[in-house]
Amino acid sequence: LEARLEQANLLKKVVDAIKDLVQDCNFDCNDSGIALQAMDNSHVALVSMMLKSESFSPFRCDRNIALGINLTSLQKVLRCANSEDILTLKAEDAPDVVNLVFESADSDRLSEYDIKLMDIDQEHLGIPETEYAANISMPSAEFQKICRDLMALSESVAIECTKEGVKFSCNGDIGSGSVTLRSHTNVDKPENNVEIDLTEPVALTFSLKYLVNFCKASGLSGQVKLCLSNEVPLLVEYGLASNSYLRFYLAPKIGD
Amino acid sequence: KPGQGGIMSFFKKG
Repeated sequence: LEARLEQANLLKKVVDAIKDLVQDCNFDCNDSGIALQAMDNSHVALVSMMLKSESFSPFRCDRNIALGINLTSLQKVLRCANSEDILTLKAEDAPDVVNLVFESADSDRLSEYDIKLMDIDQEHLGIPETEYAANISMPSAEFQKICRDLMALSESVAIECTKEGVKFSCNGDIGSGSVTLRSHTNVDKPENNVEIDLTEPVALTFSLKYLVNFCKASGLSGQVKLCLSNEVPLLVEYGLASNSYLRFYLAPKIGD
Repeated sequence: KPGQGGIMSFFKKG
């Protein structure tokens, strides 16, 4: 494997966003890119990252390899990069280590680190292609604020999507609260748009603890996409350049 | 209170 990423910062942000959910995981490398899929310890949430080969330049992966990496270790090494550094990831066939090289944009400094790999026996889950009943795009900072605000009142949030808009509501010991968003287009600042694409009304309840955790990815993308259908996990997607993505799935609460 | 189900009841191994 040899994969050069223009922004070391991108991988750093991804790792920062997921490392409280998952600790050790395989980075599956093949000629289409670098993918990661892992469940959190409680098996309630699933992280799925795809960095497509087009996100790298150049990208070369001659044989499929799984790089088992402890994310705390990876985070420590990625913190050694400067914010504008270019990152090249390298691994041999049947590797013991993954090699990370940081170059400063003006190329005067080159730093190099090896991280020991681990054998991780990870269960891979098949995620069915789903036509969701509601697809909501909204500013990622807005979603983060809603989740944090409602978590002050309750441990779970009901998300209801109708023709009227999307309503986030909660009920707790001190009282209740809700935030409703309607479709909204801002021509000057499209990152502030709220887009609601609905084929059928949806109402589901989710644990806010996980949603707040997912929102650590807000720095990766100005917009977040929420996809919901009744009785299936919520998909929270942060889109990255070149069709790469960071996705989180969260099982709904049941029997309300 | 609603209960929390696991993700594996939705996504199968494989």
